[in-house]
Amino acid sequence: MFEGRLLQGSLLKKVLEAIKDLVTDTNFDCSETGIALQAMDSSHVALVSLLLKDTGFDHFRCDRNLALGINLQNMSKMLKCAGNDDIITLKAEDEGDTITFMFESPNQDKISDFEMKLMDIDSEHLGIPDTDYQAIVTMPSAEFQRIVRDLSSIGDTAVIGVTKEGISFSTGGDIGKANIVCRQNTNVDKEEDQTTVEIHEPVSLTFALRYLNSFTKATALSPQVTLSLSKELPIVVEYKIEKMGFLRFYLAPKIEE
Amino acid sequence: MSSQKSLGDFFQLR
Repeated sequence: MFEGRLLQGSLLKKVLEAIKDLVTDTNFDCSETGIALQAMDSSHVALVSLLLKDTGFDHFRCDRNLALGINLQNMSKMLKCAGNDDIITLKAEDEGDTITFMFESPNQDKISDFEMKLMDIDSEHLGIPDTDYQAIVTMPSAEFQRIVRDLSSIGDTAVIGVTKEGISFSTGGDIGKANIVCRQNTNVDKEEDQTTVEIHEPVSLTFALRYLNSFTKATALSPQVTLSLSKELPIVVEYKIEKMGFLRFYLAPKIEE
Repeated sequence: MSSQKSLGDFFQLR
């Protein structure tokens, strides 16, 4: 059987809110090392990769590898019934066709069990090679969210450029153009307010803002976001999940024909 | 004109 008890249940609620509009159905791959998920959006332009390590759970047991096929909208409906401070336990039998979500209130005076039907999903996994990216930028996640949202009101695509000075976001549309530069900034009081640029080569790529906007639904998971770029490769937008792992989004670029 | 690539243009199905 599989069982995982997560003291900070709100993390799971946040993960679901971040991915449920991008991906419809996906397998949660459970093994003794944790829970992993990889899924593409229906157009195969964006991909979600989630890792929740066993060590981040208060209790974790997985007797044999399980692929739990889950409709994310339905799981989100169930998790919305958990309080933000609740402890959430996931449970599934090896041969079962359901998953149980147990919610415990912080002072243990309310225990809820929600059972959800699982589905059979043929998952398509992409092999993503380890890559030395040409540019890696870490910046406040709320700042990234704001920039992407602001640019979305002006254009459909953004050119993201990284030089050793910083990262720039540019767009254009019927009403005009916009260009935002965030410079490397390591002299701030709080580490989470820093913008750091690690660069081997300047890079500039074009992406659809609609997807970048969708990724920023993960902002609540982490105060910082890391953008990894290489020429003619999908961008990686990563939100680290404290003590547990990460939520990563990959987005294929637009390329001049 | 730039065209939207799909992830399959970069990564292999496994």
